Amino acid sequence: TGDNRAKRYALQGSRWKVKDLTYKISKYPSKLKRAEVDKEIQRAFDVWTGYTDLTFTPKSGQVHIEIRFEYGEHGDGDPFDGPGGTLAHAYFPVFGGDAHFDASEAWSINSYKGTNLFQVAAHEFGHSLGLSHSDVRQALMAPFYRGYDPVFDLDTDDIEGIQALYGKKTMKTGPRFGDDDDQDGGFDGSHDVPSKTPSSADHSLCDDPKFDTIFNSAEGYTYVFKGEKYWKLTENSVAPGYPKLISDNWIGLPGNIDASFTYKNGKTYFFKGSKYWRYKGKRVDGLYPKEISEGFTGIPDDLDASMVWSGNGKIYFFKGSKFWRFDPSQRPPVKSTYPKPISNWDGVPNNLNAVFQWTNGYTYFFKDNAYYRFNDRAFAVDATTPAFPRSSAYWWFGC
Amino acid sequence: KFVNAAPSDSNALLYLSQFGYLAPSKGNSSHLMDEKTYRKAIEDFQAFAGLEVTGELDSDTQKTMVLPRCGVKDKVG
Repeated sequence: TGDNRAKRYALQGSRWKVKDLTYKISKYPSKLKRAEVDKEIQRAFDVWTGYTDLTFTPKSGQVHIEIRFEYGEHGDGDPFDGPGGTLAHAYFPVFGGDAHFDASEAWSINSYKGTNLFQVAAHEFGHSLGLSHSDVRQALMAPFYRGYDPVFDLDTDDIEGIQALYGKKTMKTGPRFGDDDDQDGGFDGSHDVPSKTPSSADHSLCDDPKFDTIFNSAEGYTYVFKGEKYWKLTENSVAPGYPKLISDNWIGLPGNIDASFTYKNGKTYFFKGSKYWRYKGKRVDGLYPKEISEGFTGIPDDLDASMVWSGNGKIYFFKGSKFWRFDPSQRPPVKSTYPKPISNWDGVPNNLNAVFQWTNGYTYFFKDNAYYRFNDRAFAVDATTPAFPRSSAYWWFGC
Repeated sequence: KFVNAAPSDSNALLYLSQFGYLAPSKGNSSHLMDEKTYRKAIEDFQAFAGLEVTGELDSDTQKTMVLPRCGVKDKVG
């Protein structure tokens, strides 16, 4: 209780005795389509399903959690106050678990404008499950609304809180896990720098090793995209049975992707032209594509490459001779001091094809048939023998 | 209630009471409160919100009190 008390989540003192909960939305906001509200509310519940065995099923009639969008005084003695101020409130399990949202707010979906419905709902459902407010500023259960976060995820404080109530996740419930048809002999990500091993799998990347983008999936697999096709990389080469079609696995994703990255929330973002997509595993994660200008304000279209840099965990975008840093926890996410010249990354060329942080923690830049390994401490391309640039075909595709 | 206007002491009393830092006042009457209780409530709010704990209704505290937020109390009995 003292000021020097460690900051952390707080449990109200009650929780549900069952883990399969039902809910219904009895009153909708006027300015959003019902189907969109349904989707966002389910997504908000799924946040908690991701770390526990809780499941949330919409149904009519008698339910555990009732959701309503209301104006002003709405029958529970805790009136809403119009736009701003109080956005919503919810009742702990012992008081019924219901969640009420102030209908006078400008509720929005995937936008910096208005008040983000998904984030506020995920917070309120934390109360419906028995979590009180946390004094960890960046936690979802902190009391203050912190603005739209395109790469939202629970803070460890939130995860510890909900697992203190309902235990860790033991089964694959809720959102289906990526049905990665590549569950076959993928490598485990324990990596050295890839060594040369001729692969019988496929030689098109040997003949022309220039590609569109490369990224690690949340499961730890490394994928290379080129045109309509993709390859999975093993520890030292291309996995057998490739290439495959992007459209057969990342349903809804086009070919000729400009850039990609996988963020710490486990989601992979793809960029092409003025649009971007977000996937969880190989499953699109919401209504996509969206405009880059909408979800990544300050970042240009027609990108060359993107990555999450091993040096600071921030997101970097590259185009022509310039780069931008995008920090979703900052407002604005791109400082006015950007773009900056790529030459700041000592030894890295302009007009890149791709860049990513490999599972060995190094950052690799790719251009044409060659690649560069970056030394974060020296903040320069690694000065090793053999020197960089090195042949992508030889070192990455086993040619 | 105040929205966006910098809260005065009476508004701050409402806020602190609404979010569990002070005993709820009956809607139709206001009760006398000693300075120490009020100061302690402000200190508790400042500590919870990650502000400098001054016990004064300073500008940072006032700004935080007008931020959009959840209506559930911070301090639950």
